[in-house]
Amino acid sequence: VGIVGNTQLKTFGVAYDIGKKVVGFYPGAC
Amino acid sequence: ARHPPPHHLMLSMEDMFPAGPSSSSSCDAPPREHKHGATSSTTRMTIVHRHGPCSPLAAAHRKPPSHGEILAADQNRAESIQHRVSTTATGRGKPKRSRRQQPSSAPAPAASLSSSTASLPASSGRALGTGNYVVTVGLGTPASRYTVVFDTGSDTTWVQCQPCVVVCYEQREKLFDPARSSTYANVSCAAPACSDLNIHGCSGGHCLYGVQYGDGSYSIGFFAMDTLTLSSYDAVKGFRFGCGERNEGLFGEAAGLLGLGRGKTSLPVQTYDKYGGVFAHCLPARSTGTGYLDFGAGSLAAARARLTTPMLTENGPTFYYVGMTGIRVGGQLLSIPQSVFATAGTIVDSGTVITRLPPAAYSSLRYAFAAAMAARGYKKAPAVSLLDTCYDFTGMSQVAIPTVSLLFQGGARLDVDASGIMYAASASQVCLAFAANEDGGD
Repeated sequence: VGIVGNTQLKTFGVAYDIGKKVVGFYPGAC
Repeated sequence: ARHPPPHHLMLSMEDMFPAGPSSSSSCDAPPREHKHGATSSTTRMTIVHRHGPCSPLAAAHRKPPSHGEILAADQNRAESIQHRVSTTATGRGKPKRSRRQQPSSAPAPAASLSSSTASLPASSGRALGTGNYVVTVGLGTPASRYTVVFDTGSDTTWVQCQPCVVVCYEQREKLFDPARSSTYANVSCAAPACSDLNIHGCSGGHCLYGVQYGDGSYSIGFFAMDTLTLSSYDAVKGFRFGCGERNEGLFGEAAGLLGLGRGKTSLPVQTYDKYGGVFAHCLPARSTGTGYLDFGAGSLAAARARLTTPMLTENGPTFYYVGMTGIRVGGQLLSIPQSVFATAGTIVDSGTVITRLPPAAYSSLRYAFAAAMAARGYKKAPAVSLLDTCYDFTGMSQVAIPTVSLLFQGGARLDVDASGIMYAASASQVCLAFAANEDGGD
């Protein structure tokens, strides 16, 4: 399995919605 | 240098080095709790780098881990995930049910917890790779604070507990003591919640949990309920977690682990009625910075404004699978067949440091990245552990690197920040922060 690790996620907001089954990425969140 | 060429990012060397484990920099902003956004249904926790100056655990590290140790631990973590995924897919690694499910005639807890190793593999002594980010939670009444690893790759939250019947590793904070909490209760064996555990047992009517990782690290103890405090204004009553009485593995000096996966015992699933199964995190670019972990509807608002990608749930109940479709380097879409990504799938894991790609995808990324760097005349440097595309930036204050974007189903795009494209071991060894899986089917 490919793995998107935490280094590449830096500064991005990563949102998880288990009910709606979506993952979102938004830049410049922190 | 202030104006990078199109599809390039400027990487500040000064910014890179506070991210290293040998940093002695001070914390940019002390961790704090605060409400944010328009909705009061969102609660926020602060995320800090485990080895950075903002971490409550930082003072305990007399000798911070080397880059080699961090990357070796990360390889263990990735292998552990590969193991769990592959064994789940074949059925070989389906969660074991404890043979110890006898009721009141069960042996005393100490004996149960000791004998439970019979169903666990011998510890290899290799690290789970506890992830590089931690959050602080409160547990019990009155609440005591515990710094725990924040992990979207597993479900069950646990902390090391008094009286630590069998064994505990060294941790920075005091062990959680159930006897000092007025709201603590063990989960009974008959409770449906006990059956939610992948590995469970019973002792004297009390539900026992086991959390076993692919590398041999584990935690075993009583499955319990108590109040979990996420922030000064928000608490979860009756939160079910593991009170660990036998814990082995290299979990650093964290008090335990916060499970954020999709399984029944995870925090987002247990708090589904309160937060709607929605949470978000942001990891800081530097180890001196702070990020956040939000729960609640407000945390998704920003993502909804952008494109989202489907969470692919058919592959198993725990991991956050997404569909990766492509990679852009310097604005150019690489020629990688869709089947390369589809063969094994992709997960998002907060506990893995370096992104792992199928070999064919990594090869294409490395080739394009190296070509762009060569065109700008940057000098190559020896590999660092699993990172094989490295550069010597000695004497440079800023470096122009090509942009890297990861593309996902539905049009979502991760334009990787400059701090996420390169991993700096030293000025003379700054490496492309991606690695290849061993096999295209991994």
